[in-house]
Amino acid sequence: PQQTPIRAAMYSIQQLRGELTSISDQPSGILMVYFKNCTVDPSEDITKRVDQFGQIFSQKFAQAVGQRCEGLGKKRFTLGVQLYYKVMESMLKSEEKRLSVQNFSKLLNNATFHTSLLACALEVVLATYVGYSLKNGGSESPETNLCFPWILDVFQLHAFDVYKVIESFIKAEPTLKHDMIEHLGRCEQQIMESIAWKSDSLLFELLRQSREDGTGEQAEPPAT
Amino acid sequence: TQDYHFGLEDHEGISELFDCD
Repeated sequence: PQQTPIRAAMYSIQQLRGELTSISDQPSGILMVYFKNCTVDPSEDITKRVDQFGQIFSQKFAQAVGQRCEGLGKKRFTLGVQLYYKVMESMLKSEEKRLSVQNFSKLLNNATFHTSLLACALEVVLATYVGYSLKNGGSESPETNLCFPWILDVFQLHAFDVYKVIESFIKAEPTLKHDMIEHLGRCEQQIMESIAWKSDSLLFELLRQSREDGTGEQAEPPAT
Repeated sequence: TQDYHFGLEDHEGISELFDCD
């Protein structure tokens, strides 16, 4: 049948859900092996953090879309967690191959890494559904409140930390569709062009540090 | 995917980006 914008958006949702049907919202056996190989086992922190962010996400989702939608928020969050664990496993496999390392204790005990990865996974889920809402309800649909960078505020994340995850996320998840990769690319641009330069941004601290220890590249001379 | 501009070097990955290499 003729592919209308709504049908295309519904297809994206079905594709996303289809990709995740066989993925659990708990860490897989392979992930548990990576966790056990860590100097400090991160399993408990990871599952506890997912539970905490699940509650925050559902509450914020209901505030943004409507109180009767808290259950819907939970469903969205579960899809995000499934994608989060799927991509984490894929990232660790490629890092293991690249670095010939099996102990990822520092990375897997880094709360910012986990929160940024979960935020990126949720952004993929939210953008998939918002894409449908926009085409189905127009800009009046309350779900448009969930557009990027809504998720950064929900998790109180520095934009620059999510920026660091996006490229590796795209590399680690080959089933991402072209329009979703484009969307994540636009998120990167939005971060780099504006959000990352807000006064409380992490970027200023990093620039200051790189200037102090001289690791920063020399600024290019102004064009004549 | 040719529209997305990959910028990481071969020797860079998520471990380096989060200072966990």
